[in-house]
Amino acid sequence: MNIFRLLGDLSHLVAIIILLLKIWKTRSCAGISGKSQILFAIVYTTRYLDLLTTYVSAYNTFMKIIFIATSYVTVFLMYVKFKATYDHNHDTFRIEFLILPTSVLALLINNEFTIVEVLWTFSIYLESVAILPQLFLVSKTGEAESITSHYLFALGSYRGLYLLNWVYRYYAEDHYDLIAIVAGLVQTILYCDFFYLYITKVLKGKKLQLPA
Amino acid sequence: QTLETTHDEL
Repeated sequence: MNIFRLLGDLSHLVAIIILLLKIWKTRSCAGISGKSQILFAIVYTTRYLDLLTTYVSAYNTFMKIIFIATSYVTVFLMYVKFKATYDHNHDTFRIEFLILPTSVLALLINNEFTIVEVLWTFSIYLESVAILPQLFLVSKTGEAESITSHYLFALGSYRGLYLLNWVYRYYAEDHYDLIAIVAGLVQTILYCDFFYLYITKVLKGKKLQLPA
Repeated sequence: QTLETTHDEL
């Protein structure tokens, strides 16, 4: 564990807390893509299957359980409890366009052709693009609430911090996993446009509004 | 690099 990974995990945790608090406090999930949240639930479920087979550390187990549980809570809040506030008219990204290609890629490019390993690889590939329905929703409505922007910033920062963690681990531990690194790069690049708008607008107190 | 299938990250 190094500082970059710890900050990455904390940033990820903060993102989840921000999202759940936003939905709970405002009793609304307006502006949030349920499609992205479903994809995250799939990502954590398929990645953390190793909870059943491998023990890494108490920290690791705890975080995995939190990530899986909160992803299902979020989906439940959006599709059941606060269904009436869900922006389904704008949340029209077709998730099969992400699930199918990442499934095929995981079958073709993986470290080991076993069920658990292919599912882990699939989850890495899928996570890298899982935010697209959310970014699509923001681009369709042309704006995002500040709280949604903070959520996206924390969520995007997490994999960016992991990239630094991987650079560190490459030099310090001679450890690297190309699949995670390439997917993490893709994931972080997808946020760049948003990061730019966040820094130039939201941090200056303005609402995140896309140029017409 | 060893092709270990244990993933120690989240």
